[in-house]
Amino acid sequence: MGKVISIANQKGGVGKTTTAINLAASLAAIEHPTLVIDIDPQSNTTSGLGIDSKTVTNSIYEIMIGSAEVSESIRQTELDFLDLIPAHINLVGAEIEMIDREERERILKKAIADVRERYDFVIIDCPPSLGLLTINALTASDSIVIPVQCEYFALEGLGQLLNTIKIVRQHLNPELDIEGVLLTMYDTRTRLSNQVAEEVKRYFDDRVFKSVIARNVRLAEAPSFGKPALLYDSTSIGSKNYLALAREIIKKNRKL
Amino acid sequence: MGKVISIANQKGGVGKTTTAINLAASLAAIEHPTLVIDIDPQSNTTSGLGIDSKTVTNSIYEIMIGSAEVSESIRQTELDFLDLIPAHINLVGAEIEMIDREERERILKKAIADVRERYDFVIIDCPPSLGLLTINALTASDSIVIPVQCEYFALEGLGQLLNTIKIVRQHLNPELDIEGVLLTMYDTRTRLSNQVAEEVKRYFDDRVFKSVIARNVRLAEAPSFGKPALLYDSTSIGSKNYLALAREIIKKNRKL
Ligand SMILES: Nc1ncnc2c1ncn2[C@@H]1O[C@H](COP(=O)(O)OP(=O)(O)OP(=O)(O)O)[C@@H](O)[C@H]1O
Ligand SMILES: Nc1ncnc2c1ncn2[C@@H]1O[C@H](COP(=O)(O)OP(=O)(O)OP(=O)(O)O)[C@@H](O)[C@H]1O
Ligand SMILES: [Mg+2]
Ligand SMILES: [Mg+2]
Repeated sequence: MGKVISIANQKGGVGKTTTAINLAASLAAIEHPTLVIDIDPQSNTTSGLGIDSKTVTNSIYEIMIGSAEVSESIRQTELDFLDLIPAHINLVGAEIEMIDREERERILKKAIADVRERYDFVIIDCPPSLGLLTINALTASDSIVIPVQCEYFALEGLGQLLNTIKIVRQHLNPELDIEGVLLTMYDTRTRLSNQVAEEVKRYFDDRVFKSVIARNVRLAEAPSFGKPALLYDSTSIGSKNYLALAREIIKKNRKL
Repeated sequence: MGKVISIANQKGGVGKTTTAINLAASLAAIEHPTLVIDIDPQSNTTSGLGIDSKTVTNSIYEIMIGSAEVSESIRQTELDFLDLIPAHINLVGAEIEMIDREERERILKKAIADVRERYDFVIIDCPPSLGLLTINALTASDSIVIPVQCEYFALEGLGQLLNTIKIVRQHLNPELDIEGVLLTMYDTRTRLSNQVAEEVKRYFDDRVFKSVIARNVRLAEAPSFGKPALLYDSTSIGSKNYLALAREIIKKNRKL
């Protein structure tokens, strides 16, 4: 029974896409069949896995507006056990186009209902906003991973994000759980990283993953080769950090 | 005659807010009266200048929906010559609320028409999207500064941003100019920074600012004290980089 996990935080540049790609790749490396869905119009997860979104005909957009079946848009990646439903820039219009539709928040949930059975994990990369695309992802999810960059501005938006999760739980998805808060771009050399990490642990307590993602240039280099870190440089700290995160999530969901 | 400059790029975390705060502070330090407007619901520019957006009653939101005058919401900051119109989280609803209004793209332009005369520069910090708030900023602006983080994903969205600028020029604001492309978080030690910088220079040629913003932890620490880098640590590389950028923009606009 596939567990659906959204990677979401409206703050920009905190590591949502890097987490979606590398967590999904790590789960696949441990032989858990995984599907990653890119619902960000920027399509960074799509290109980070080596696919040019301009060449994509059936993306998550076509699925959400009903002009394509899910099975027509699933693509294989370089990794066994890892499939992708790509994004496309035309998702930019989706939020406006969905406004008048009935049950507009449940469009994604319905679209992936059949396919989730085929995977152990479904990972959804969200855009930097709390608009209808992210609401669709949260409504379709069992839980959310919240990447928090170890910097000051990243702390500011957490209250708003928790508020949104509460509203989604009340009206759209009572099962939505916090899978965990993930500290990203942690730089042991700076006082700032340590201060923010302490603050996040005080605020979230045991909901903070033990695995922390270090700031590691290999994670930033890998997408330019269209590969997850574990195919680009499996010895890198970044790749090992995400593998540890995958193991921690698997252990936590042992009943899978 | 105040020059209105938007700081915009839909890619998240590329340094829009850091540029808005520190460029505005540097212009003010060189005694050019400057107004900074925060139209991002995250309100990071507001808190980065020491104001808690939750305590704000008249923000840019009240101005755009017409329930407050501009003069009622302008606040002074710790710096002479620098004023702020703060943001508030209720801006999140603004995009939906403005959808049915007439000339919804020109709301901000009309709202600030009177006030721009009082400043040499008006700097607008935009959210990480190309929605109605950013379109309002581009329609109200003389030019745009495009921060580009020296990393791979930051390159991907530039085509879409240029497209949006073209559309705004054709339908809403024929005068909209590119003030310049600003390389941010440049790390001389990594090959990635150099590769991305070269690519940006090939693509934008002489529209790339000579001033480059180095990755400098002081820029990330300053907002937690509610101060621009200039007041937090004026000897830091980050503070000096933004002062150089301010001088470059002033020189370019000598006719002011
Ligand atoms: N741990 C890390 N170490 C070094 N660089 C990182 C790390 N995580 C992410 N990055 C880089 O930081 C930038 C921002 O990360 P990413 O694009 O994953 O964030 P995001 O939250 O998905 O951004 P957006 O809000 O635009 O969707 C990217 O250039 C990425 O390669
Ligand atoms: N030159 C720099 N050196 C080091 N850190 C930086 C630099 N510029 C910005 N930062 C830090 O990087 C993070 C992202 O920057 P910032 O918040 O300004 O980006 P943004 O584009 O405004 O993000 P958003 O898309 O969420 O609005 C912040 O934590 C900021 O403090
Ligand atoms: Mg992303
Ligand atoms: Mg910002």
